[in-house]
Amino acid sequence: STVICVFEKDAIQIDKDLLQNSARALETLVSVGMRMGVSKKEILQTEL
Amino acid sequence: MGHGSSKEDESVSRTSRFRKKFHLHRERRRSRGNGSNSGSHHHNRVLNEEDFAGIALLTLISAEMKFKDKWLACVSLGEQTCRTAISDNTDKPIWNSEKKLLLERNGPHVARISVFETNRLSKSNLEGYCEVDLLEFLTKDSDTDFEVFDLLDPSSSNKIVGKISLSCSVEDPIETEKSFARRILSIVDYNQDGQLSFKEFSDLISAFGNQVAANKKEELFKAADKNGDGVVSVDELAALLALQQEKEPLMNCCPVCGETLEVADMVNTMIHLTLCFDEGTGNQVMTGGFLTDKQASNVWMFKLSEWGHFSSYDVGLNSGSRAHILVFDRRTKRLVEELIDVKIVMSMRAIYQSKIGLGLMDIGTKELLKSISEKQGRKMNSVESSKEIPKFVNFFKDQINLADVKYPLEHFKTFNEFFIRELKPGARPIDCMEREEVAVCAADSRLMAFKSVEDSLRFWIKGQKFSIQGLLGNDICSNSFLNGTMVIFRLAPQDYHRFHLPVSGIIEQFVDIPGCLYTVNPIAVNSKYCNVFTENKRVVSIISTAHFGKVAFVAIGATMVGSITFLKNTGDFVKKGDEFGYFSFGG
Repeated sequence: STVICVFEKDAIQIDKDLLQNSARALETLVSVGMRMGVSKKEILQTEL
Repeated sequence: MGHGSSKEDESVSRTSRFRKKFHLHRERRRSRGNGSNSGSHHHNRVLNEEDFAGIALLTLISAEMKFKDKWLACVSLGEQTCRTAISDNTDKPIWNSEKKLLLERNGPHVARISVFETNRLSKSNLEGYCEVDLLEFLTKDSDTDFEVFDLLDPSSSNKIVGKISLSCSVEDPIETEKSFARRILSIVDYNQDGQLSFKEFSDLISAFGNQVAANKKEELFKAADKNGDGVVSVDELAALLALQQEKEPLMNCCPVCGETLEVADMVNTMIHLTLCFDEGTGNQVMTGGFLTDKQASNVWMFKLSEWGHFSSYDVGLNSGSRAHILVFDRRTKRLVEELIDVKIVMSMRAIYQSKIGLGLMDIGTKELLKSISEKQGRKMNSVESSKEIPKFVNFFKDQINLADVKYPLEHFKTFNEFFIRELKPGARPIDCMEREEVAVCAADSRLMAFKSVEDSLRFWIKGQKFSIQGLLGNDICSNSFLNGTMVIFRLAPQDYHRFHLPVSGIIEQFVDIPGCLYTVNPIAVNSKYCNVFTENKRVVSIISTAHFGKVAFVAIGATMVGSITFLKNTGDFVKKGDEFGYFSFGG
């Protein structure tokens, strides 16, 4: 079974390690509740 | 970098390769003048050894066996293996199955033909075989179109168990070129008039992955339109492709399978595309894509997923040879191996990573997968199934932490109850619980994340029909999700099978999408022939959030584990980390 989450464009910044592994076609073993990413809106507000 | 001269060299070598491979073609073309129609589709059987390159059409016509059964025949040539359909119950099976095979100058030329007696749900038995030297066959002068070969007993080569009739001819290269042009023309010939307007021609150039500028397309179109009638005919297109591909290749990728084409080799490009266009069109009566004839003759139905050997975990994975999938463990920051029986890997590859998927899936496999899953669901809901729990725990002893499980094993009355086991509170700490702008993982799983759909297609999902719209279905207006970020959580058999909410918000809607129950194993996801995410049974929920806008949460069922249950309802306010639902055995 599989779960897929789709976020709207530019809504989330996925954690770098997850993106890096995926770009090497390497799955990352994770558990429920582990951090996945942060809202981009939040990042923009912090930067401002 | 000496670009100019190297290009010249490349051009010379390209030309010489072309000449070498198809020199007969050139000879014949010259003798016929401007490539006028031969009138014959297939070249005469008599060939020289050096002409042995191109596409051969092999037809398995019929056989005479010594008893009645349902028969199938396989042909193996080098790495190509294909099989006929299964005959009626008879001692004189008739297949009339054709297959185009790639013949290379120095490649394999001895075809092995095996005949199997078969029953749909039991293993097929090899009854007889013969080996045919296609080179000898094609170079022999013969008055008949077909030849009869003795079928030998596999256990004693002196014993003859039957006879098989077959024919083989090499497709006329001019005809190959013409039919190739005809086929590629048909891709974009929207009004089906057999000619290409400029718009159609322009789309064709784009379909080959060619990003030539608009003015260049016009230039090419004018060059192709020899008689200046404003449209490009089959002959004109064939001529353009043959000439242009040598100068500046137009065809960079196959519009059927997406594979990058070797731009330097027109012959191989043409052969690749011709074979690719034939698959799945009904032109090919034999089904190909197998690795061996034994595989091709097997009845695959029970090997379609990693769940296929579920009831034999105690003997299966431990004692068999294994393959593995590498996964990066985020917690320990180490690469770990996920073991999987090599037989299952092999069978999944043969099914999901070959074009047989296109054929086989159409002959009842979808229904069979559903029925197997439903049957398994009933079994796993029975009290007897609880006996499987200790075996399962023992098999995955390093990967299931019983200390996390809310109840002791004796609590579970059926295997399915154990399968959807709850965990103790706090067993899965939720990251930054107080900060809703931080999203968390939705399942104990193997995760893949991509910033865009394009990235997901580049690195992971190879199914040619994948799209966000296809994943979410037509009931959900997915404009806001197009080009969105995608995160895939793949659960393995041993995992905790409840899924949780990655974000906080309000559940707007649930949409059930019926579908198949293909495996979701990477082997299938990485196959260009299989579209598991857009064809499998799934439920799409939309969560409206303050920090992420709308989030689509798609729970996808798979072989055996096709039952999806939600614990929340439309309108519920949910917090990240909350239990959202679970997968269990069933259809």
